Amino acid sequence: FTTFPGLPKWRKTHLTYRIVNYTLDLPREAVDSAFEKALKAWEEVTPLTFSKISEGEADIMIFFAVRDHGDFIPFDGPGNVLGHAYAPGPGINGDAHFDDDEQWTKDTSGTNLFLVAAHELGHSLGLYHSADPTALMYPVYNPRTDLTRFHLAQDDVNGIQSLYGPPPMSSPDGPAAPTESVPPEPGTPATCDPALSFDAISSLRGEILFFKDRHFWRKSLRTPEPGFYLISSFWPSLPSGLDAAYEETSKDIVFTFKGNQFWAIRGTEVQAGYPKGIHTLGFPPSVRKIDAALFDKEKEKTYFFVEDKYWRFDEKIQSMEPDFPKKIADDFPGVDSKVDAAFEAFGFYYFFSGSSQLEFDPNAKKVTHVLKTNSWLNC
Amino acid sequence: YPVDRAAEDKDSNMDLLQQYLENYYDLAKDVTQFVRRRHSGPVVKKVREMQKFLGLEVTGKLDPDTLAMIRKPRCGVPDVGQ
Repeated sequence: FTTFPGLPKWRKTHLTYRIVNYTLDLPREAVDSAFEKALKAWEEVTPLTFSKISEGEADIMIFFAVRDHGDFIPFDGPGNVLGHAYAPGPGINGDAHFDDDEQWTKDTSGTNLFLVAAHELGHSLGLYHSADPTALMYPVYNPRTDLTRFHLAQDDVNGIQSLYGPPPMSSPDGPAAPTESVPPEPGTPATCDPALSFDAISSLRGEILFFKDRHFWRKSLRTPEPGFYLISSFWPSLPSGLDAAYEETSKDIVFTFKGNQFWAIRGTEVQAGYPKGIHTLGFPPSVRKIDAALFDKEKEKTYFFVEDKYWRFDEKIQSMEPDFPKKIADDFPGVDSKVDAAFEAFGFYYFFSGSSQLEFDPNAKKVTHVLKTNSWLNC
Repeated sequence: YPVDRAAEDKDSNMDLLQQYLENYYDLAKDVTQFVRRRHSGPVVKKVREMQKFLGLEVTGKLDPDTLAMIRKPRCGVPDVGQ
């Protein structure tokens, strides 16, 4: 990817846009939805949000025009140039113009408006062209793009996140630290390695974090591509090679465990007073470390897994429950081997052991699916 | 006469290439007839730069793949430069 010379970018995360006039090739609502979908593609991978206004000066003014349209860069009739846009900034900057001598369509029978809009709006946000032919910001229009499976290429995501960082941990109190999604380098775990195992897994404000060594994948259910980051780029004081992690959703806190210590983090902030010793939770001195943890938000109880046994912690009264530990295999039939990582989602418990993943129905008390560990990572 | 079709096509392809390089690769506009300077250093350098950026084989010449690429619909924003 490339950015405009001088690196112009918006200094705010909420932007307005206005469709000043409409092509007659499509119904108005089809034009509205094409631009809305195009902006959503960028919104999903950045802290940026957009709102449409119908009059006055918006940050991004969108025009359909033919030939000379007042900006010294006339369009050229059907074919060739489809549109152009200006880098972020005041006035004409940030605006996007579309050549109405093209035949704009919802599919690719003509020139697909959504695809060209998403590209031009990439310019409006500060991206220049990309030499990656699979990227949306590649300069030449690709009529063979599969619209049903459209998603930004990693190059596009890396580019826009180099300007604005990743989406916040959908936190009410502002964006997470701007952090590069780390392109896989040699020696880093390969996302779709069939032998991939995880150290720890936790939800975080609607996303799921898969920890491995020094890195973690961050999967939002809204974007197919998971981001890949260094743990230290979000939480410099956290160790790598975690043992376990879980989110206590009612407190908006993720607890992470390594050895006989644990940390509490909210968004990107490690809470003061941590790390604490795991024995403060009520574990006996014989427990040196825990293997995995999951929080059941319905019951408000946390399950801690240690070798072939498990404890249950009542988050309401902040105390380990009596009569524990119990055998994992007794209460989770089918979960027979040591648990590397675990989390709860959609009412199921997901247990990870080596390169396998077990989906467990806690009501039916049985394993409902056996999957590969990286099935959540779009592999 | 008759019109030498091949020569005419060649000229129009050259015009197309010149426009493309000036619009998207910051080739300085120059009154000298482009056809005459198409083998000059600056032009060949720009052709190679364009072929590299767009993922074509870098030949420095207006080969069929390059001609096909510069005919394809695209964004009007330049690929390099201001």
